[in-house]
Amino acid sequence: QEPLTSSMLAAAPPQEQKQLLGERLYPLIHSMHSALAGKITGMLLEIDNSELLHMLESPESLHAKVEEAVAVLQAHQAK
Amino acid sequence: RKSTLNPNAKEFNPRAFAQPK
Repeated sequence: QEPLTSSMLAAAPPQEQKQLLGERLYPLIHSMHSALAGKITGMLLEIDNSELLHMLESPESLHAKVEEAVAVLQAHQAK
Repeated sequence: RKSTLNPNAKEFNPRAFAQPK
């Protein structure tokens, strides 16, 4: 699968852009947190597309943001 | 530092993992 680029994204309608990003992010997130992957991906998709593209290219950035999402979810569920 | 991530965000539904009809 070829890398997702900003020009590929720009050619798609806004809602489709998020779906495209989600399709790339989901398998990566699923390998870290299989049970929460759909929820975490949904949370991350609210971030700007340019930042999401950066995360797809930077495993460290993605990993940090996924861990942040898990912490937010756990704090939310503890309420 | 407070996270900007929203725990009430809509869950992502991947096409690739969808059940075939």
